[in-house]
Amino acid sequence: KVGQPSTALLAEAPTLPLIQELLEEAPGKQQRKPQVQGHPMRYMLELYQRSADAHGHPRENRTIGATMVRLVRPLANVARTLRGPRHIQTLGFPLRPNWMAYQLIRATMVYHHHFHLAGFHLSCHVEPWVQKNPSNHFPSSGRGSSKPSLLSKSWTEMDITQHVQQRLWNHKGHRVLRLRFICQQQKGSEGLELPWHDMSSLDTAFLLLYFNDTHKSVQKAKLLPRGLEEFKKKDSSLLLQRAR
Amino acid sequence: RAAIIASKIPGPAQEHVGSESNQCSLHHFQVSFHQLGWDHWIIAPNLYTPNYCKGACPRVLHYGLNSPNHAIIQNLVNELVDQNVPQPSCVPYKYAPISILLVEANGSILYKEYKDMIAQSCTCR
Repeated sequence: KVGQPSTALLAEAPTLPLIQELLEEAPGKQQRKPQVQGHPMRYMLELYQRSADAHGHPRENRTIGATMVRLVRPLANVARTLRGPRHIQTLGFPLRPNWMAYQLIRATMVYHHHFHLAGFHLSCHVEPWVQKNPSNHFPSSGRGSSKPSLLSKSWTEMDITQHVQQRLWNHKGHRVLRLRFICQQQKGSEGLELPWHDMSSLDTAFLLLYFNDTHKSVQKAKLLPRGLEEFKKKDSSLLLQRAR
Repeated sequence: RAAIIASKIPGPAQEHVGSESNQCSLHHFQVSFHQLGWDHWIIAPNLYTPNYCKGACPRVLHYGLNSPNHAIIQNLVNELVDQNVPQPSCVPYKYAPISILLVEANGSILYKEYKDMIAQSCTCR
């Protein structure tokens, strides 16, 4: 139907898998593309370029090990700035465990381990946020240690798969993963008042969720009845020849 | 009666005369996500090549068309039994996936591989 906006077309055929997903994931036309710039966008563009070529063909040697990677930005960070050299941000990440369609295979926190803010040199790390007794370590996850692995010179990726799967993934409804992002002023810059409030606006940390589709691909064609199977094997050219 | 048909069907040499150009085959086709009205949420790639299959399905379905036996039967039925049964159609046979980078309504950024998005070969069935 010429001229109809594509979302209207999509709505008419919601049964097809892709259409259904597009309806779920695609913000409506009236909704301009949510402005996501800065570090998160740059990080995902780099991940995309490592995983697919300029035409969108997935690279044979891609290493993400998943068919879908979602970068989740913190809802709103509640900064609780302690006096002096420490700064703690409590970050909340909304999880939408659409576990029916996707299997969570990895969850990581990506953040700046070291960076400069207003001339101060900061060293940061991430801890689980627990209501009562904040514990300051992640359970060591099965896949390699949860010790942060330095990605490129600036990003650190810490595996928190077990933490997410244990606490949140198998619960229904929307859940919020809470973590603490703690930064410490490095030696030599104490004493001066650090503009910590600038921190909350920075994209200093985000969550990466790696999924595989659980969609069973089109059911493998049932085995042909024995007779026809034999026929196909031995005399498959017979029919072709006879017709010819 | 199959022999009668066989005699009418032009030999392989004649088969290729003239009708080759409109035989079922893969046609290259590229679109932008802007043309599909999806550029407000798809970041990459800019261009996408779904391709398509078009052309007549010959009465003699040569090997290159990857046709199942059913297509041969359907041709015979159309020829011998009931012309209301259509001849087989020219449709994609093999597909390839593409990776898409998109922004979701809640501001999350998604890398996703969608299966069966590019037609790579055609068949009559």
